[in-house]
Amino acid sequence: MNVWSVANQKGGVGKTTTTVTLGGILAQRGLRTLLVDLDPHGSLTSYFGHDPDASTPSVYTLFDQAKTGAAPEPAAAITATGFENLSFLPASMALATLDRQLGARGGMGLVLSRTLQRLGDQFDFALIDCPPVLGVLMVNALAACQRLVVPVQTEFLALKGLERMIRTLNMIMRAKKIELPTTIVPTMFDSATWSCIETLQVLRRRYKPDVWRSEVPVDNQFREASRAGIPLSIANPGSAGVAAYLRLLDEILLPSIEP
Amino acid sequence: MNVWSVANQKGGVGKTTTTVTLGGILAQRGLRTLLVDLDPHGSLTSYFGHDPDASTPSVYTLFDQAKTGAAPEPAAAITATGFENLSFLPASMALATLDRQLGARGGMGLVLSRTLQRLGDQFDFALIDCPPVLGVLMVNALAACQRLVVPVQTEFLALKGLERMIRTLNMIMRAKKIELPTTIVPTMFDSATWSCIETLQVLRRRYKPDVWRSEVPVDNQFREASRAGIPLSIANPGSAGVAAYLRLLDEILLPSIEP
Ligand SMILES: Nc1ncnc2c1ncn2[C@@H]1O[C@H](COP(=O)(O)OP(=O)(O)OP(=O)(O)O)[C@@H](O)[C@H]1O
Ligand SMILES: Nc1ncnc2c1ncn2[C@@H]1O[C@H](COP(=O)(O)OP(=O)(O)OP(=O)(O)O)[C@@H](O)[C@H]1O
Ligand SMILES: [Mg+2]
Ligand SMILES: [Mg+2]
Repeated sequence: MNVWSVANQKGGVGKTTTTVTLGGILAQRGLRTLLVDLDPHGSLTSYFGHDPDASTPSVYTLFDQAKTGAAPEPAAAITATGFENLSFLPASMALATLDRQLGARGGMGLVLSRTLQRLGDQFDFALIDCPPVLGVLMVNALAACQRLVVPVQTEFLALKGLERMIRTLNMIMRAKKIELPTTIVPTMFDSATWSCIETLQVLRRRYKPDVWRSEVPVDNQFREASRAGIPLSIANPGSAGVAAYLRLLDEILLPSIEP
Repeated sequence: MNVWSVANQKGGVGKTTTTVTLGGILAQRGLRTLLVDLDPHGSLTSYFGHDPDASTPSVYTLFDQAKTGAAPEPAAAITATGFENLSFLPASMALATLDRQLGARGGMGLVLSRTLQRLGDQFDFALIDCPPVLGVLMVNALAACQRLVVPVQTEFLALKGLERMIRTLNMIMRAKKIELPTTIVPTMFDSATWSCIETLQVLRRRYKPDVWRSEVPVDNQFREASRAGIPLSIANPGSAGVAAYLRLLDEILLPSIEP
């Protein structure tokens, strides 16, 4: 199973939108796809009409089980999105308490990777929507994935934040002996705004090997799609936003589609 | 000293922009204003050209001091923005580790409120830029402020998230016996997008007494201002975005400007 994490500590850059849109494309191509909502705020969970406050099994349940030493039992938490080949593991607001609960206790960094290993024969692809915080949930995402996808809004504050985030992620990865290929995805690009063009140029220069050579344009249909609770790749596969994500997926996958 | 917290668990809704713009207006009116950056990602800190990774004293230092039982000593952490009457307490990336470090240990919810009490004679106003997570930093912000300002993007996902956040905040406030007047501020309103108009209508209907009766329009000058590191209220006080924040401030302050 291919596992990618979609992460950025800066808020509102398009993490959930990227996860849902790529997930929709993969599912339409017949790949059994699992989306994992690690954000206590639960945007992905509410995108598909579920309440992250509901007491149904969620990602939090996996950590609860792990605390007792038991192996994670994800079957009950897997939830249908209503779209073929697309399921998700919902978030719960209680995830916000994990860092406090676990404190300095070790050994909780592999809960998600153990969970996804148990699901290896049921899914071809998993995409992890990360919270905008670098804590135990982020460590779990880094340990569970084979690639890091980092959406970055093409604007100045987001660029400043990227430098720091990449530094911190590299620190965490070095400490945990993890090596991950990274794809930085410029999002919400508006070719009519000078600061977008300028930021994109700086992004390409500074992060040359890791920045995707194209960008996701501003496309208001993403908002309309989130209102309808349908991935835009399913609601309107011909939109400019989806076309960009199709190119992104092909460029990352092409050299290495798993047999 | 008036103290307001600017908070929303959803990312990218305009928390930092609201804090910086209101801060700029207050400073220009001659009020000695302190901005507090509680976000480990440090957007406000880097807005004013500082590095949240630098080892200078920061908000984190206050928690470090409190862990040893000492009273917080904020003087060394107060940093100039370069604009008259406007200073800030910088964030540090280490803030992201606080929840883990403190674990279930109690008594760390009042560090910020004790700090601001010590600064009562140096500042007239303090604005707290909150992180997109509900943890110990958020509890500190709630305990230290007299009003909660909640920017909400006028789009569907942000609306779904607001319901949950208000529920969780009310839970924290009830447990800590805190009562706070709340002002919900619709931001990035684009009158040409149908889903913005629709979301605004739902927002007003559902949260009637707490929603500000106007809204902050989409204004690309905010991005340009953040690139220049100048609050838009100082760079271009005549812009549509600043005009909205001027109205907001007057409507909140008018009934109760402190002598
Ligand atoms: N390319 C795009 N063009 C226009 N709007 C977009 C685009 N991508 C995302 N959006 C919109 O921007 C807002 C923020 O996106 P999203 O919620 O995916 O960001 P996020 O990084 O997941 O935020 P958070 O930090 O809260 O998790 C949403 O309203 C979404 O519909
Ligand atoms: N009214 C507005 N019109 C247009 N752009 C805006 C407006 N308000 C904020 N922005 C832009 O939107 C982006 C997100 O704003 P900001 O960083 O203030 O959000 P935030 O809620 O603080 O995000 P985070 O969750 O990362 O802390 C920034 O690029 C900012 O310049
Ligand atoms: Mg998200
Ligand atoms: Mg912010």
